[in-house]
Amino acid sequence: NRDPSPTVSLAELDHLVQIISKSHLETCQYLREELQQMSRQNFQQDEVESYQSKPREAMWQLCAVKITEAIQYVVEFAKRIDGFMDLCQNDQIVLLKAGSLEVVFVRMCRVFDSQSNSVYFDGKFAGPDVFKGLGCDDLISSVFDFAKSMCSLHLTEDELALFSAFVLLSADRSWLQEKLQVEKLQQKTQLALQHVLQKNQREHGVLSKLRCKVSALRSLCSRHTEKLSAFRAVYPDIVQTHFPPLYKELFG
Amino acid sequence: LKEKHKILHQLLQNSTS
Repeated sequence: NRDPSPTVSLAELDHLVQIISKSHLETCQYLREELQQMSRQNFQQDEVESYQSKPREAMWQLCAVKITEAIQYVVEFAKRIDGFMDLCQNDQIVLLKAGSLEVVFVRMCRVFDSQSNSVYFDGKFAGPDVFKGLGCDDLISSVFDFAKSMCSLHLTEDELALFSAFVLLSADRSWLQEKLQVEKLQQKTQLALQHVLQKNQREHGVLSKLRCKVSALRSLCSRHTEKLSAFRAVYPDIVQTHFPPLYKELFG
Repeated sequence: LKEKHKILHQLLQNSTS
């Protein structure tokens, strides 16, 4: 719990909240109205089986495409965060390479239904069994657990936006050239998040719960990298020729 | 890093719509 920096006024925090929330809403892939209209239809058993009977490489490719689509929205989100584009190009790339998938996992709670333990994927709601063909049951189950636990916090869009920005602006990423600049941005974002949580009269524990989520996100992403390496070792040509180029750039 | 991340760099360069 750092003391608020004397250089950040309440007006500045309010402005930051506005900018980051607007950026989030403009780039969140699915609008709240669309989410409400989306039929909460789960895949039928025959559809689940059809995903499960896909060759492992086809399922990996499908998921790589979906992740890449989601990441493109995160890149747009980053570009609209106040101060992000003022960072040097090296640091913009470092932050997105390390943090874009983490933000995709954070955003997943918007399209996750805790009751049925399913996530919006490829047109309907999918439970963990849909992803069996990937051969990464443990990772999938951790991703679902993470989404469920994010949902249980019932974050508002403002809070989600600020937490996403906080994750993206992590100043402890390796290879940053202007660490101090990133640290300043992250600290301001954290103050804005605290400000919003206070304004929304959230209980004190939410911020510390969110801090725990940061380490959970890192673990999910490093396990994704491990699973990809294992997959690539068996199917190097599939990754090389069929995976989206942006996915390969980020995780290769 | 920029050289190894041409697509990401390009996405960052594209103006926001």
